[in-house]
Amino acid sequence: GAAGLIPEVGRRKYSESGKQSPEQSENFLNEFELRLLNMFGLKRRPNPSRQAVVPQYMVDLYHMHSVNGDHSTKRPRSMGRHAERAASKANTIRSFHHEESMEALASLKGRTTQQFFFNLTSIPGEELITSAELRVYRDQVLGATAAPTSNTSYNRSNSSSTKTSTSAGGIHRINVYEVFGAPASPRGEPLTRLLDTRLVQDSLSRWESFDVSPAVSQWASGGRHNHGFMVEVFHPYTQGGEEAQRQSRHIRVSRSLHEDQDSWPQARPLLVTYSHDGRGNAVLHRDKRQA
Amino acid sequence: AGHRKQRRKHQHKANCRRHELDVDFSEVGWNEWIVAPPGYHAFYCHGVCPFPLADHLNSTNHAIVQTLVNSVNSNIPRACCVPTELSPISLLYLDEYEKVILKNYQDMVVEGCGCR
Repeated sequence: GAAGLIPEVGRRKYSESGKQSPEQSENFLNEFELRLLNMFGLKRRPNPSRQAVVPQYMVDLYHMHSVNGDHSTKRPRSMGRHAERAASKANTIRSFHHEESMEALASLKGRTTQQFFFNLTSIPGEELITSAELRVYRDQVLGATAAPTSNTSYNRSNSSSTKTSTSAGGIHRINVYEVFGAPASPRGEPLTRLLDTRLVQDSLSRWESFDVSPAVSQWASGGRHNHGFMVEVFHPYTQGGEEAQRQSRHIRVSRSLHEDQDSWPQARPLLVTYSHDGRGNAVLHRDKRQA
Repeated sequence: AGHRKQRRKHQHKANCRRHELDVDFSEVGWNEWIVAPPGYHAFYCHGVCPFPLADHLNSTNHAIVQTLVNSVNSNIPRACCVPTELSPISLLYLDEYEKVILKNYQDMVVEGCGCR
């Protein structure tokens, strides 16, 4: 319940020690509080709510990368190669969820687009972003007979699921674009630039990682304005009906496409940035040979 | 001889060295925003830098000279027992915007002590 990082007990003991006047000790304590906040790169004492979500991927990265971790966790298979390389140059990894009030979902004839906006203003100016990945969860498309047991797929959100798929094994294409600006006409598409693309097999449930480093590093450094991303999913085209509906839902780009609301906090899209603030040379990821 | 041996043993025990210090984040109230680890082994340095300074006390030339002067003039303080090597730790935590961050913090663990 302390208002700052200094524990109340310590604060009270120092104030009551009688070494200085109450004003002096208050000043010293406030200075020390600023020193602590600065040490952690914080502006004020964090006071997270109970609803605060810690993505499982970040917990995995902690076990895998931290200098004090046991490195027992292997690299999550869904971790992009570029992200692993980036972590070897970073001493900070940040995660962001998109602003749901600013998303724009559209789905038409085998093509679903979703616009995301991630608020990156909390990244300190002195941090240089070396890489960024946009992670999207893809639940496997099942046939009409078996519904996804989201608990199973959710619990192993970064490993392929063992559910049997009875679908035709369709290939989806997922494109990730940087949005440059608003559409020219009210019903038009925004101006975009392709950042990453991938053909995916829909018989596996897994996280897909896309390299969005060029856009995020420009946004964070102020080189370009942050208009967000657009994710475009091309589904194998089927003749409408329930099958088409199911095909267009399995890439979890919006809460509305995810049945189980309890697992949405861990299945929603996640932007992860890798950066270095110039303090010290210890990085988060050292490969075994180097260690 | 036994007495001398006992005194020498005690003296050795009081010399500058690294001591255990386990920081428990819940004790300082940081466990509300630090997700992992729950705490860590920080260690600290404590003890006497005696005259004559033994090699293993990892001292600088200046500390050797200061200790020498102290041995003939007690107004000059002895050298201090301080950390000589520190290492980082990684923290997974929620910041003031409830964003989750994994970050390295420098100089959080004492790896070695010495007289300086």
